[in-house]
Amino acid sequence: ATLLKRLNVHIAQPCEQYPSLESDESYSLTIDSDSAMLESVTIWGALRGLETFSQIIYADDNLGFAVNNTMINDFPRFKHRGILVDTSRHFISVKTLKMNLEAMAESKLNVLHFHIVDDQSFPYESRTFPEISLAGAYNQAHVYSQDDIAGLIEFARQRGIRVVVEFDSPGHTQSWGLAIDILTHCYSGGKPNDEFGPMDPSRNTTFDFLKKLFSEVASVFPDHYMHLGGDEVDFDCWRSNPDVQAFMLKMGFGTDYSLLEQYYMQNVVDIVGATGKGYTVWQEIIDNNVTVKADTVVEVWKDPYPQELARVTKLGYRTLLSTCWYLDYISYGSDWVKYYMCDPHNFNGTDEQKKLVVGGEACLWGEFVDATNLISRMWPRAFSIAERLWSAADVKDPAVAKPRFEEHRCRYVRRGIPASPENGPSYCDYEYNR
Amino acid sequence: PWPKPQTIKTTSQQYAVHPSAFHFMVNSTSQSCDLLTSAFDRYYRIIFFPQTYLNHILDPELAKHEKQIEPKISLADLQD
Repeated sequence: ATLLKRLNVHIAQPCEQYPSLESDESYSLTIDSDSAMLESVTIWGALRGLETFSQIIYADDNLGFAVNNTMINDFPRFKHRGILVDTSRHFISVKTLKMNLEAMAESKLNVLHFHIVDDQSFPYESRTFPEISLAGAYNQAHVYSQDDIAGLIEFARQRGIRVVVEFDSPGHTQSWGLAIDILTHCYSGGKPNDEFGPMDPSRNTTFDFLKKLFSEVASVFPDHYMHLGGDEVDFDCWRSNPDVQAFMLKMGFGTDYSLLEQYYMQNVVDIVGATGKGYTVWQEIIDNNVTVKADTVVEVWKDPYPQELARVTKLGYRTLLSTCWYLDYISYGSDWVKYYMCDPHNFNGTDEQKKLVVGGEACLWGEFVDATNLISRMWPRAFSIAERLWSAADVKDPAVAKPRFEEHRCRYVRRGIPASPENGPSYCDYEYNR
Repeated sequence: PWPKPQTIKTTSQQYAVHPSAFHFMVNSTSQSCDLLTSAFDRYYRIIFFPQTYLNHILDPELAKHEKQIEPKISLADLQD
């Protein structure tokens, strides 16, 4: 066999600092002499091509390592190929988050949706409001410092992965209110009952606080997009509060609290829009008729997802699908097959509507997940989403994909990532040994 | 590969790849940057020393004490 001496890499454009939703990740790879060639338009395409190159080299009894004569032309079907990680229900160590970013890069996933805070804890250590994590984190070891976050963003950047942070409100904010009086005080029997509801839209101080917080967040996270959440707002506490009731009358909302939610979100999207950022939102924002910027990305998470996708794209918004990729639901057997069968273009719509679907996200919510099981629960099940979002639409037969799926799992195990067995009895040449 | 590339053509012709004789190169007419050179370092390790790769990037201090697994075939064996 000829000895392959080098891989020549040619990138047409100057390197960009950070990847974006518009990044070109195409590449071509040719191995037909003692010098191989990897060509791409951008650095991000070169990173994808290097991953492919690493995967086609194999151990050979006679040659040590070998690669076959190969020609590849490759590009992603969708530009947003994400993973949601929830670090509020349980804290996830920085090292585990980095291992997950490495695992994402090895399947060409390119967005970490960092669901950093929620009701249960607020581990984001804010420069402007350090008191929130002091009171709202589980404890002071379970926080992400500014250095931690900068390190994660850089680790992701090196792998062509965007970090889109989510600060979900007005619901899912119990941990925020432990330090700052921004939540609605709930009443029963005409008196405050020491319980708190969603953020209080009737007070200007709520929005003054959000302006300062989102201004900081916009400067810390370089991606153009910030996820603003907006899902699952419970109206009961708003209904009980006399100040909120008076505000409803003043605003002419009657008793329709979805109008109050709409008012809140309108303020939030305007605040974030003023920072120059774009935003991603859960589908409820659109369901509730909030006016959003034209470049807003809407994430569909409810069933029936074909109808939801059709409705959101008909309104002209770019859309992500996550409904069928909630990896926190577990069952006995090969979960990956049902994830593999789900397709973001599975809805009735025009070609223009289909073009508005920019990708999707696997979601691993953290109620029963921490650093002990995040990697093995995420992988290899997230392989399905990676292939669905990268490969051609007709690459969809799980029986055909199964041997490659098995090989890729063993590749992860060999590289030190504890991806769990998903197809029943089997073995890897190199088993996990740690 | 996973995910499956849009188009891939292969033949049975093999090329040997050896850690002592293989280099990533930036084409002379191409752009280069720190992202690319650090990716070369990573992928060299992933290809030739996968079992120690993750420790190297997540725990560099621990990795210093790990012995690299040498390839079974020496470069001399491959000279012709």
